[in-house]
Amino acid sequence: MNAFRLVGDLCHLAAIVLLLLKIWKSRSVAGLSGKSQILFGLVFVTRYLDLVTNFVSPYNTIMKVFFLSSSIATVYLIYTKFKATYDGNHDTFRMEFLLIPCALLAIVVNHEFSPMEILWTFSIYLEAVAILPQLFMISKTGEAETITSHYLFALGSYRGLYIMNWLYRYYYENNFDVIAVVAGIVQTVLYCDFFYLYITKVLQGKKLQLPA
Amino acid sequence: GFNPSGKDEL
Repeated sequence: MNAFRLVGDLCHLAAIVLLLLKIWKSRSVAGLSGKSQILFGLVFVTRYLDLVTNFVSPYNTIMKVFFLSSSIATVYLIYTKFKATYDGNHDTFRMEFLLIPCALLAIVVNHEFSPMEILWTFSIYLEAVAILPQLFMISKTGEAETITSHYLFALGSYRGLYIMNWLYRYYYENNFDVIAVVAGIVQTVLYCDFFYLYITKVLQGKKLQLPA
Repeated sequence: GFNPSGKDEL
């Protein structure tokens, strides 16, 4: 474990907590893409299948359980409890345009052609693009609530910090996973446009509004 | 700990 990865995990945790707080305090899922949350749930389910077979550390197990349960809870809140506030008309990104290419790529490009490894690879590829429905929805509505933009900033930062973690592990632990690194770079790059808006607007106290 | 795949990241 290194500081980059620890802070990255804490940013990821903060993002998920921020999202739950936003939903619970505002009693609304307005502006949230249920499709992105379904994709994140799928990322965790396919990545953490080894929850009971692979024991790494208490920290690893606890975080996996929290990520799994919180992502499933978020999907539940969006599609059942606060369904009335879900803005389905703007959450129209076609998930199959992400699921099918990620599944095909995971079958073709992986470290080992075994069910667990292909599912892990699928979860890595899917996580890289899972935010697209949410970013697409914001581009359609033209704005995002401030707390939603904090959520996105924390979520985007987590994988950016993981890139630094991979650099560190490459140089100091001789540990390198090209699939995770390439997907992680793609994932972080997808947030760049949002990072620019967040830093130039939200941090200046303005609401996140996309140029019309 | 028991970790055959060597995957130790979240």
